Amino acid sequence: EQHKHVKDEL
Amino acid sequence: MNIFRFLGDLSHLTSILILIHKIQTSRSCRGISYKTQLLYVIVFVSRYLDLVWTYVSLYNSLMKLFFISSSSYILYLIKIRFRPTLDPSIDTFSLPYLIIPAAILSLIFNYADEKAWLSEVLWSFSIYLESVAILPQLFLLQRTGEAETITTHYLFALGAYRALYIPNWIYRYATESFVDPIAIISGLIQTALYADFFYIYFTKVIRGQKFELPA
Repeated sequence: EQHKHVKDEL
Repeated sequence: MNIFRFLGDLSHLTSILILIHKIQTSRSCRGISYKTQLLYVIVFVSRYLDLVWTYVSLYNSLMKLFFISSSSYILYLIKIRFRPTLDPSIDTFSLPYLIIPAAILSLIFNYADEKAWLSEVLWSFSIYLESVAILPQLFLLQRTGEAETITTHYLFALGAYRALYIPNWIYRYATESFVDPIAIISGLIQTALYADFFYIYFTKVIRGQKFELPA
């Protein structure tokens, strides 16, 4: 499933 | 956070400290591409501006602040403080060739939705631009045919950061089904750009020889 992209990487 | 990503970030941080140390102790930016450093400032500012409205962790925010401020400081060192040591005649890679395609790609391939357009386009732009930002530096190296050892350590730490993100993605896919196609594809390309450099670094610099490209 496609969920909102989380930007926790630098 | 896994060990690969943490070591990758540390390696990235180390590469910047090595570069600042090199410029300050030699009081010269010889062998360093101003254009690559300018691209990194653009990359960090366009990606980490979300610092203002997004909070992930203290670690994340502090690193973002560090990358924006240190890359700006390096630009100051090169362009103002040690400007006389800059040789623009060998730093000739054309920036529009990198910036324009990155901008076009970011308009086509991004994670934008109705809530966030600009920030998502800026984020993917920064990812695409980062993947090729090292090219002016590698091009300069190619032109001069050799490099000071300290400069090669800088490049190695920077390349190691990219390489370490690959096992990080594999680990994240396995443990949390996390997949970020934009970051992964760009990251793989970026790491591949270092292949030649890594080869010479391991076969020469590690054995105490000078970094010289084959004629």
